Amino acid sequence: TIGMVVIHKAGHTAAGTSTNGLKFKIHGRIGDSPIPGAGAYADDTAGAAAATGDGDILMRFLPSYQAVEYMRTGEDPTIACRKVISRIQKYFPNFFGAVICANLTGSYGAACNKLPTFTHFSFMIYNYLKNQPTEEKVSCI
Amino acid sequence: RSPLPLVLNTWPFRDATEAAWKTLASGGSAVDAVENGCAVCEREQCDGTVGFGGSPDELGETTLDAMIMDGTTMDVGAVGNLRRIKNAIGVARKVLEHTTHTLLAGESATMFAESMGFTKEDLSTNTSQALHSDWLARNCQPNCWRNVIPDASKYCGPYKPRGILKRDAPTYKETGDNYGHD
Repeated sequence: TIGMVVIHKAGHTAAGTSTNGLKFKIHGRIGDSPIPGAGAYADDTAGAAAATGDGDILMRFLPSYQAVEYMRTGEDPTIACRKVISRIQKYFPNFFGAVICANLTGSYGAACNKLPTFTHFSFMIYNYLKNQPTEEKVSCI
Repeated sequence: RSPLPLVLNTWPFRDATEAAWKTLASGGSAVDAVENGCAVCEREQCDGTVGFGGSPDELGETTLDAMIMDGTTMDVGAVGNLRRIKNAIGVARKVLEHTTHTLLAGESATMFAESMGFTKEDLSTNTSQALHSDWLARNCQPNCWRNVIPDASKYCGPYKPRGILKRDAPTYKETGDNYGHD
């Protein structure tokens, strides 16, 4: 799955996803990616976020919407992303998932749920401070 | 050297990041950038979890999910279980631009896409077909069924509801990216 968020100069935000979903899913299954607030979410008055992982679980917690709402209250993007992962961990400690978050000032962050087979999450960032597409990693929590 | 504009995307899909950035640099909107960025992975397949030729379902078919959201207008376009159309986020953009809806699904979403000028084509490849036949050869493991007969943790379907519903643990014990994800 690709989840992408863009914060433009004039404060315009956008978010999106595209995926071919879960391997060997039951015919007709739809995951979290196309669900606004789950796969991705954007609001010019707060920020934008996107998620990837086990869509059947993620969809139930609307992680992207929740992250944006945390940023609306002034939470740093990394903290907002971590809080969203923690909320899901309480119910599904072994879920596979990661979230990316960006606020209106261009700060960004990411978080993921630590599993034996998933300890770091890579994402891409591009802004004038980087002047090229740059891969960054976060340690899962 | 402001931190804006900003492009951020999951996983190290560099070409997608680059395409989004170039869209902004050439005067495109934030929504244009998201659409063009995600469309790169639909063409290039990225790590196999985006676009045609990946993640076959139980019948061996690849279907696509996508969404796009404009944070200025709060407009959303989305498609779920889109069949036989490669550019899912492009169709999602048409839902956003040309309907008052938010989400279209399945064969009906494919018909909408065709009416918007998208071409129908097979999304399967040798890779996805091989993935599917290997899965069939492993008695359809892992799968997404529970509380059914025959026992879904051992056999393929078709399945029927188990008479006395006993709570089953999910078929796949270990979670993690080797069992596929969204």
